[in-house]
Amino acid sequence: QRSPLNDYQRSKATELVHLYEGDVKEEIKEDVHICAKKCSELLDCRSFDYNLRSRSCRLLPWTQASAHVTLQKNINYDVYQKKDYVRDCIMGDGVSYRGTVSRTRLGKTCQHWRLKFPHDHKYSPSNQNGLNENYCRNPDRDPAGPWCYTTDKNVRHQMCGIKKCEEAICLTCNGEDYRGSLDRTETGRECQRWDLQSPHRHPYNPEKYPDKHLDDNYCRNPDSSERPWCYTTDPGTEREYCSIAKCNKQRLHSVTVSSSCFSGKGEGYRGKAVLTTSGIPCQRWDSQTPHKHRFQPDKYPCKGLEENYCRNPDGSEAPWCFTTDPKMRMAYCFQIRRCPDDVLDVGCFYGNGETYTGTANRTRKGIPCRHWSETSNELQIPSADSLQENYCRNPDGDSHGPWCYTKDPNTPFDYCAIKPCDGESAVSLKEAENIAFDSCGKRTDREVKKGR
Amino acid sequence: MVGGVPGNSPWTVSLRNRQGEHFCGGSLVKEDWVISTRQCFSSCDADLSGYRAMVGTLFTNPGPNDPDMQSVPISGIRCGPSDSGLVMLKLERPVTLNSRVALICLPPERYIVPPETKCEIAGWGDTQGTGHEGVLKVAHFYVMSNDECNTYSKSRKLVLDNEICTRPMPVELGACEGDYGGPLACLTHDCWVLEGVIIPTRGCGKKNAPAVFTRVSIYVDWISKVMKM
Repeated sequence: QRSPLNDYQRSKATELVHLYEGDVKEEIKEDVHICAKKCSELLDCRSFDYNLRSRSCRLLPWTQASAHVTLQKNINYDVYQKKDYVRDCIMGDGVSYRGTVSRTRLGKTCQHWRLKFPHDHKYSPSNQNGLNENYCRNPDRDPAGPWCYTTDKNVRHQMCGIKKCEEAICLTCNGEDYRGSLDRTETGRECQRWDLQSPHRHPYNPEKYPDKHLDDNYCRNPDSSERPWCYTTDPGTEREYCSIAKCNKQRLHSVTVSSSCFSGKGEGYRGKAVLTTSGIPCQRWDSQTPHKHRFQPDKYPCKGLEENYCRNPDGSEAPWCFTTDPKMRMAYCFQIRRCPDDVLDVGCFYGNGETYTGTANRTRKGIPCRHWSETSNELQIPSADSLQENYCRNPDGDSHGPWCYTKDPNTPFDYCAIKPCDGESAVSLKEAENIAFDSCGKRTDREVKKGR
Repeated sequence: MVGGVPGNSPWTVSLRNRQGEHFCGGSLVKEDWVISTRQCFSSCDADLSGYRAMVGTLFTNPGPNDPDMQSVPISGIRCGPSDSGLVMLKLERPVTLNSRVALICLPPERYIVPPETKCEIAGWGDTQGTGHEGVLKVAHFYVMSNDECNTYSKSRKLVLDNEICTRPMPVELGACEGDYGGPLACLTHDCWVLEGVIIPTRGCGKKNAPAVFTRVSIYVDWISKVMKM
């Protein structure tokens, strides 16, 4: 039940551009799987691009590693390249390796396979054996992997030392950050592509989990398992762990560690809060009562699962814990203060900042402001002399202070990294006056008939 | 919701994570905009792909064939002024208004809700065993002035001007885990108005203690600006 796409590495929204491509390649109007099958059947096909609009592909004799070829962003295309050509590790003994390493383990330059000098040999390059240039290859199935004859007349041949995919990138912690290209499980089963729902249906659609890097059919750990795993192409085995070497250093790379407040999702929170937001004491992580769970401290060494402290070992929204209340399995610790993610403030403003004339030009998140003259003026603010450059201003009398249009398309406007000069800004409140509402806030309240 | 009764709150939104689990509440202020609280989200530029807003159902886990349920992906998040703790969530497409789905009004800018105004909170949060699991629950409260609210704390100012208080109740009644971000809706001139947003506080539905919410009227100008842009 393997897909022909399993032999390919996809680069989304990208196309392969050859400097001297010309107009030679034919477009094939086919499904992406058929394109993969056709490319796999052709010896000189190394990749194909897939046009998402026209639903057609072009079979290409090059990859990103070829001369005069570059990868370019293009939202209309996905590029699929044969893994053997782009992976920088080897599977098994590396017979299928088609990468471009051309130096030996000890740094000697490889001899071109077509040359018989300085070392004479029996191998002749052909379309089948991939003995191109002077790249490391394994034409004799040497168990130690790819090798080459060297240009040093005193050293006939040497191993290239290309690592096996199981060892090329090691695991820190539970391997949530693993981005390597191993695509087999510990029992040797081939992994199912994350973007396919066959043979196993699953919730881990890569589009839904962009931060988990669910690339191709590579081993990953999107659900805080003990280590990376994958669904298998064997219909009888849903999922299995992958066997990947562990790193010597064990620490989380991508989280900010703090103990007084929490940043992001709080995976780096190492404080001593032991109650949930509603005040229920937390269960100890090393205990299985009242709630049985998988987050045993010895299996999750980097998650800080000490005592009964609130932690976030699974990428939830915030630090949490299992509670000591048998009726409530887990609860968040939202009472922990969130670390301010504002940038350092520049100067201060009085009142609501309408008179601010300083030169702060970044938002509180550090996003650069757009020039006032470049904006489409969505708020129809009359032009004024004070709207200079891209400085933070308050031309609409916003009660929350100076602001600006930002350069981030996801944040049309935001407040600036400026604080009120007089500390806490005074809030003026208004008593009820004439209030009128339109159609909002209406609902049908039905009387509940109490039957017997 | 601790205490309270099953009820109808057509502007109350259930926010769902990538696993489809309810994690916080929200209020529908426009067909494609929901207000909630910052504490429910990892950051002001959190990647919310896979997150959804669910409206039109009374059930925590509605069946796939629930005719009234609408589930729309959340496409963006905007954080409110730093002291507000509010967020606005942009929906990928507008929801359809009907008898089960309605907008809640916004209060006038900087409006103070008069004490004794009748209000209600709604949510699918934890009930702490008080019953009616799995359905939307509501609880009624009466507004209390901030000055009076502050008399309940001897040591420090309990509420700030950008917060709103409700009168203590003699029974265990109030918001709990999963209700945060939801509405404190008050009836004014025959319209339900979003006067407050439920924020995480220590304890659930404590009796004889006032409840504190973010006062929405202070941030109406920001809300309007976000929707306008």
